[in-house]
Amino acid sequence: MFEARFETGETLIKIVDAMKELVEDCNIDCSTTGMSMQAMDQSHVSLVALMLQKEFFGSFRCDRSISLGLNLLSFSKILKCASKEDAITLKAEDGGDVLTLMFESKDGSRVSEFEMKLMDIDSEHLGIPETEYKAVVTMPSGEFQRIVRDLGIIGDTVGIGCEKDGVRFSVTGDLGSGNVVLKQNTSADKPDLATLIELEEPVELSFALRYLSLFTKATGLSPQASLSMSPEVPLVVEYKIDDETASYLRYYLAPKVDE
Amino acid sequence: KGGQKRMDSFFTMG
Repeated sequence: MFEARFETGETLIKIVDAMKELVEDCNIDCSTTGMSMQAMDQSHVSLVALMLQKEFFGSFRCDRSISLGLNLLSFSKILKCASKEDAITLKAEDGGDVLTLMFESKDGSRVSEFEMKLMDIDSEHLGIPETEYKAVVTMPSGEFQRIVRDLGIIGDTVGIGCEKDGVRFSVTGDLGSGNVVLKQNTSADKPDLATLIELEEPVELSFALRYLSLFTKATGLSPQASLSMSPEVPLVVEYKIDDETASYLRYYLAPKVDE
Repeated sequence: KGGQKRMDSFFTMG
C-alpha cells in the first residue's frame, strides 16, 4: 500500500506542470524514503530529477517500493480537477494498475476521488555522480526566467560566464546581440531576492535556450533557482521544493561544444 | 546532434 498526502496540492500541480513539456511518460518511484522520479526528454539531451522526501508530506506510507508508470499529460489533466487550496492524496495498492487521487477542500466540505490507469514504462535509470561544481549561482527564479525569455528573443544559445562578483548571460543572433549581468547581491532583508555566487574558479559555458526555457516552467515552485556549473559537465538547475526536507526538482543539460 | 551532447554520455546506466 502506498499513500502520500500533499497538504498543499498546488505544489504537486506545479511539479507536474514543470515536467510535462519535457517528459511524456515516466515512472515515479515510491519507497520508504519518499517519492522520486528521473527521466530524460525524448531526445535524451536533458534530464529531470525529482526528490520528495517522506518528511515533506502531511502523511506518507509506503509498505513496499513501487513504481507508478504515469503519462504526465493525463496526470496533469486530472490534477486540473483539483482546486488550488485542496490537499491531494495519492494512493496505490501493491501490484495494482490504478492510481487514486483524492482532492479535499480546506474545510473538508468537498472531497473528490479520481482513478487514473497506470502504465508499464521501460525507464532507463542513470547514475548521477556527486559532483563538486566550480561555480554555483543562486538567484531569484523569476530573474532567471526573465533572462532566459529575453535572451531567447535574440538567439538560441546563451553563454553563461561566472566570475567572483557577477554572472554574465550573453547571446548573439541574426538580429544582434545582448547580455545581462547579475552582480552578487546579498539582500539581507529579502533573501529571496539575493544573488549569491560560490566560486572555485571562473567558468564560461554555452547552453541551448530552448531547454533552459523549459526548465523555467518550475519557477513557481521556488523563489530561488541555483545554477551549478563545471567545465564539460552538465549544468544543474535546481529548484528547492522544500528546504527543510531537501526536496527538489533538478534539471540537467550538457553544455554546447564548439565544432 | 550538432554541438549538443546527450545525457547518456555523462551519466552511467545504473
